[in-house]
Amino acid sequence: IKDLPLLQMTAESLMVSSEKVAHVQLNNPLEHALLILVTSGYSAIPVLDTRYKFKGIIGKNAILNEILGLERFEMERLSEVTVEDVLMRDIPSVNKSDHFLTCLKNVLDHPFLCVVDQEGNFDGIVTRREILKQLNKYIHV
Amino acid sequence: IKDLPLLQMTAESLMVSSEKVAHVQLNNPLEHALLILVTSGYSAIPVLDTRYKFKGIIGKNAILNEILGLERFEMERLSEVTVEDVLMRDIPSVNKSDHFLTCLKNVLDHPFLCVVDQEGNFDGIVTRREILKQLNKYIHV
Ligand SMILES: Nc1ncnc2c1ncn2[C@@H]1O[C@@H]2COP(=O)(O)O[C@H]3[C@@H](O)[C@H](n4cnc5c(N)ncnc54)O[C@@H]3COP(=O)(O)O[C@H]2[C@H]1O
Ligand SMILES: Nc1ncnc2c1ncn2[C@@H]1O[C@@H]2COP(=O)(O)O[C@H]3[C@@H](O)[C@H](n4cnc5c(N)ncnc54)O[C@@H]3COP(=O)(O)O[C@H]2[C@H]1O
Repeated sequence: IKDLPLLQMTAESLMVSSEKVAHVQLNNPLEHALLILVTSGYSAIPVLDTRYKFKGIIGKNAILNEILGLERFEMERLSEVTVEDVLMRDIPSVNKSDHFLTCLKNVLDHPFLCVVDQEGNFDGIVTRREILKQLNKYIHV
Repeated sequence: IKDLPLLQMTAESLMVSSEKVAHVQLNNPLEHALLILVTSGYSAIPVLDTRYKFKGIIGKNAILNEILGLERFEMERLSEVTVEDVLMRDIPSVNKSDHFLTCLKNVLDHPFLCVVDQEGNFDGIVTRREILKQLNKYIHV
């Protein structure tokens, strides 16, 4: 592996910090989550609990799949089902101190990674865009 | 700019070929487009006309934004509005013969690029995932 300053970058220096990350809570109805997703424009965002611990992610696809009935999208179910029922839990997360290659490896299959500490506190997200920007910079040096 | 074999790769060698790309037609109702998007799992896909010429892209966000009324998502409008009414036309596209750096530059702000020829024929798409895979390979050599 090449010895590059790029590779020394940590998830902390790459991430969008938690206060800038749109998110929803476990107990929100899907209606609220879908509204946040549509107005923010994001396809998927992190889910936190009432103590701001990271729990997983939720996306438009999971919500729309949930309400897709045999004949139509059953919009009334949006107020009956909560984020917790549709939550995607098994998604990769990294630590603030993890390095660039760990982040790169994980965004190969995921548009973004969550940065979480040992206690489960949510620190931020590392996006494919940030990884690509850094690689683009490096390739032009 | 570094002199690398990676940089000689063309959009053609990077792309998912058109026959493997989910797409919809200009005249489809939004209901059909949303169903294709939800069942395929993709957030946005290309739009072609009846002669398979590339016209733009359509995504879940554009569709959901279109039917979001003051009080609720107005699902009945899905059968009244067509893809053409909600089409995103101003998206970057590249040629089969364009090189890696052109593709990289364009995926900095877009999850995928459309590969289109001079006559407007749709050849395929270049995804961020493919660009990241190639960069990951190169960085580990
Ligand atoms: N409001 C906006 N302004 C400018 N560009 C926008 C944008 N919304 C989306 N994009 C562009 O579209 C890409 C895909 O967004 P998506 O929402 O599917 O996928 C996003 C979304 O699921 C999540 N994400 C990014 N920023 C977020 C934030 N501030 N809060 C919550 N989730 C975020 O990370 C994924 C990858 O983001 P990434 O930046 O690599 O890639 C983004 C970015 O290049
Ligand atoms: N069925 C599936 N199997 C495995 N992984 C999946 C998947 N669906 C989504 N993903 C993963 O999620 C990423 C974002 O998908 P999204 O649908 O938002 O965004 C996608 C979608 O809008 C479009 N796309 C990719 N492949 C497509 C295809 N065969 N037909 C139409 N559109 C496609 O290009 C965007 C970027 O794709 P990319 O591969 O970089 O990134 C994909 C991929 O890493």
